[in-house]
Amino acid sequence: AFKQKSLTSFFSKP
Amino acid sequence: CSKEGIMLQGMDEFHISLVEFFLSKRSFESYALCHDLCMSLPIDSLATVLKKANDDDVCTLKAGHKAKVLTVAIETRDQPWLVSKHDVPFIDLGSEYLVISRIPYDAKITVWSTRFARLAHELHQLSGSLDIQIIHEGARFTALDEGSGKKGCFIFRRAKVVDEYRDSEDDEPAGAIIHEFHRYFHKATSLRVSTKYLVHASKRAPLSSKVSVLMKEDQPLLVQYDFYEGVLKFYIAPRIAD
Repeated sequence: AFKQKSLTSFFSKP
Repeated sequence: CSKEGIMLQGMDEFHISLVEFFLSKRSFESYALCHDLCMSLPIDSLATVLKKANDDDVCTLKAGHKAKVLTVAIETRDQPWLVSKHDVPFIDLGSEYLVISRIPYDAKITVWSTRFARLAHELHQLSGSLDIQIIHEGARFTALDEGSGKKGCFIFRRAKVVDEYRDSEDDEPAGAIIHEFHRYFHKATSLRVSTKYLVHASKRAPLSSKVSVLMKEDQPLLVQYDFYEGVLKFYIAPRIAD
């Protein structure tokens, strides 16, 4: 099964 | 806004796709800036205001040091006394802003943007997700319809010689990748992404005849259009095996 990742797991909040 | 130009960032509500749009100051008739400025604007309101301008109109965007609104003045080019002014109030985006980490990509291909748009559209008809593989010899975009078992695949082979590159769309060599390909290849890479978001990114084909796809394993896919006035980037979060 594949899980859709969110961009928040790759890019940080300022 | 910086001394180089305007950088715009927007993201969908599920945080799957992020758009970064850079417009160089050279794309403006005049560009003046005292210091860097960061504004958060409701894109719908900005679009509504900008749509009021005709193609030949002059649009002036202004914001002061501690401003709470962006003022858009729309001027008719041959009737400079005819000006309409619109304020777009800032909003608090808070955590909706992300700092994009610049990473070294393992592979990059550059293909004709119209061809890319077609493959995204065709594969979206088959499935909600697709696999992109870039190997030394070329690239493969594959989608599988689990219900019917139908599989769609677009293959791009690496252009063997620089001569395969053509500027005119009519001379497009079938399935060829533009020669930049090998320069950015470090290792075989594959990613799975949602076709819906790829379709969305591929619709910007009118901006540039070429589009680049950059990948690194388990990192967001980057779809990039370079053009004279700037660059448009789409980052799409991958689907990763559980």
